[in-house]
Amino acid sequence: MRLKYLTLQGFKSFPEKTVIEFHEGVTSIVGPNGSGKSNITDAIRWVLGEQSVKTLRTNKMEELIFAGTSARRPLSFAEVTLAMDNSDHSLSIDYEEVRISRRIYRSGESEYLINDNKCRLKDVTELFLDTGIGRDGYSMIGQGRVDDVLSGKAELRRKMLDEAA
Amino acid sequence: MRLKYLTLQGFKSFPEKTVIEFHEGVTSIVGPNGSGKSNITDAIRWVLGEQSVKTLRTNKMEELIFAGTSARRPLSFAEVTLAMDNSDHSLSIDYEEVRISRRIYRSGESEYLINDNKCRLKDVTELFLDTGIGRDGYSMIGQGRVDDVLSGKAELRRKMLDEAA
Amino acid sequence: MQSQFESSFKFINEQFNLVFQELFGGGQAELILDDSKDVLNSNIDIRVSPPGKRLQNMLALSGGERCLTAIALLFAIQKLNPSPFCVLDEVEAALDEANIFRFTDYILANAKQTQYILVTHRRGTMEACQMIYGVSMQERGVSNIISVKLEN
Amino acid sequence: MQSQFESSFKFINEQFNLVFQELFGGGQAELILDDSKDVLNSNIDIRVSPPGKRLQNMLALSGGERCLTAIALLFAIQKLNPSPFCVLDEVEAALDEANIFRFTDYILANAKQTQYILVTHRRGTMEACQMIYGVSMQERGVSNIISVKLEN
Ligand SMILES: Nc1ncnc2c1ncn2[C@@H]1O[C@H](COP(=O)(O)OP(=O)(O)OP(=O)(O)O)[C@@H](O)[C@H]1O
Ligand SMILES: Nc1ncnc2c1ncn2[C@@H]1O[C@H](COP(=O)(O)OP(=O)(O)OP(=O)(O)O)[C@@H](O)[C@H]1O
Ligand SMILES: [Mg+2]
Ligand SMILES: [Mg+2]
Repeated sequence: MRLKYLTLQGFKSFPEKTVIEFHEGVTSIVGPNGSGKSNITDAIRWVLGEQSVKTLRTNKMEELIFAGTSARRPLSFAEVTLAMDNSDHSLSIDYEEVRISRRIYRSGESEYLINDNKCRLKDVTELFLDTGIGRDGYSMIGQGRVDDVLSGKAELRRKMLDEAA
Repeated sequence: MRLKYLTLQGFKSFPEKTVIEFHEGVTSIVGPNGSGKSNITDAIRWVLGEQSVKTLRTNKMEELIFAGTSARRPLSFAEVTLAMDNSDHSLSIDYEEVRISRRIYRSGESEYLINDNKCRLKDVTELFLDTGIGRDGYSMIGQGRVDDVLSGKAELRRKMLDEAA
Repeated sequence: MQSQFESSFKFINEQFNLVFQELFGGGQAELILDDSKDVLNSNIDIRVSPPGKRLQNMLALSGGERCLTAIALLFAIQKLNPSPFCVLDEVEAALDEANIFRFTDYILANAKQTQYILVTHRRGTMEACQMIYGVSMQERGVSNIISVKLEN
Repeated sequence: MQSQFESSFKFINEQFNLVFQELFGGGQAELILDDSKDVLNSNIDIRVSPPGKRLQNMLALSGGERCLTAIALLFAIQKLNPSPFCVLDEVEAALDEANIFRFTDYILANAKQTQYILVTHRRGTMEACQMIYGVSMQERGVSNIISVKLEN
């Protein structure tokens, strides 16, 4: 399984549809303070099913939607899609390309989709079971959180219990 | 009042007597990870009377004494001196140069000195009253602690109460 | 007591906005008391807006914006009762080059009244200093001061 | 349950020491259970010694040493159940140039099995990447992706 691309629209500081392609190897994201780098990592966490507003640096899920600027009006929904190459069939689903999408509306209602078909959060989480992807603390480290790896002893114990080596 | 020099001996990773002169303007301290930069700022906090072992990144005060390496034996005491130019008499003491020293022995006993005369911690703290120097959180910021300025609301309130503008 | 608190609060608040604009090159910053009837026990809220952005709660700020806001508040508080020296240990680690530049500009502009001692890894900060001490461990586990470079 | 825990613990412990030596260029690292009779509820202690230094409790480590130790433990845990991708947001901000170099060497050596996405301000990290995306806010408050540089 390999990441192919991420699309954001109306998510945080990305009002316009934005596509980020991922290639083999190492990709870096650079730019000035406040330009939107960590917002991209928030988008990846969110589309994979993140439920904690604190982790997403917001008060309410609806505040993830583009809030407008002095020159642009606020938008009414946010959508993020993460596309993966599944030609090695490591994800137990019958698609060559697997696209996970998540939407949120101003009403607070949130939708998940797998390859454009609506589904539940449970379907997304089950898809990634045993792949190492997903919301445990070890495949994504947020800004300023690397020290938590040393202090998170309970999480480390849980991880050791979950996995047979 | 102006800082003139700092001497360390047997303090943390400085077994040999080391002198750091301070000039007007801006001085920077640079060097690889683990080389001893933050130990220098710990020495300044300690000589000014710091009582918290946690702030000094140690378990016990005696552990501030050079603990030895594979090639050197541990030392039996640590001493730090901070010298200041008091020609403007902003410190209410009759010296042109004021030298504050602090020593600690393996026994845990700690001594303070002003211009080589033994004194109590209280004498040191009183010397700096109303000068802005000292152990309140705003003249020295430790590594990784700058965010505490935003979250330390109780300390900010206390500071506002202490000072008439 | 209350009037003393209020005058310190007002002073720091004004300075906070001034220093914030200097460090961010614009925008606004303010401290807000959530209970103006009982100021001594009231909570202090911080509201800032970086240039061109809407007023934010602190959560939505980026890592660098939050760091620069903390530095602005620190400098504002120092103005209330300036210390003759100030020691900062890698406070600017999260800043980009442009913000490092404004940070060192502020330090240089205030270096007549305050002696600054900055521990840093950032090139931009080193270049702004009059005096640079290099610390190294040529002998393992033993720190020594190796070089002194006096700028113009 | 207990034997499963023990085998994961042993695996991560071995990897932690290996990765630590790779990132620090020597030294030692280990995880210690303070109650080997009741492993499932025992506290996990971390003991490390950077090259040439005595075994330390974590408190005495420097900011950069602590950061690099955290990264070593993270990479060791990832070896237990490798994820196809790994997103790191400025984890290497506290490291000096030499440690950045060893950090990126490790990443490049593992880039065949794992796709790494690194948000960074550090020049050394940027230079090691195959693909660089620049994010900017030419229009205030609006992010856009401006450049893609495909390395050799
Ligand atoms: N819902 C939203 N609508 C519009 N803008 C938003 C929204 N949520 C967050 N932002 C903006 O995103 C910016 C923060 O972006 P981000 O945290 O990604 O910066 P960054 O590039 O990681 O910067 P740094 O290098 O300082 O960490 C904030 O300044 C905020 O204005
Ligand atoms: N009592 C002691 N005796 C000997 N060495 C000590 C003692 N206390 C601390 N040290 C050493 O000091 C080192 C840490 O130094 P310090 O925190 O000043 O590094 P630094 O230069 O600030 O690095 P960084 O850039 O990573 O923040 C530790 O590696 C530790 O070995
Ligand atoms: Mg960020
Ligand atoms: Mg340090």
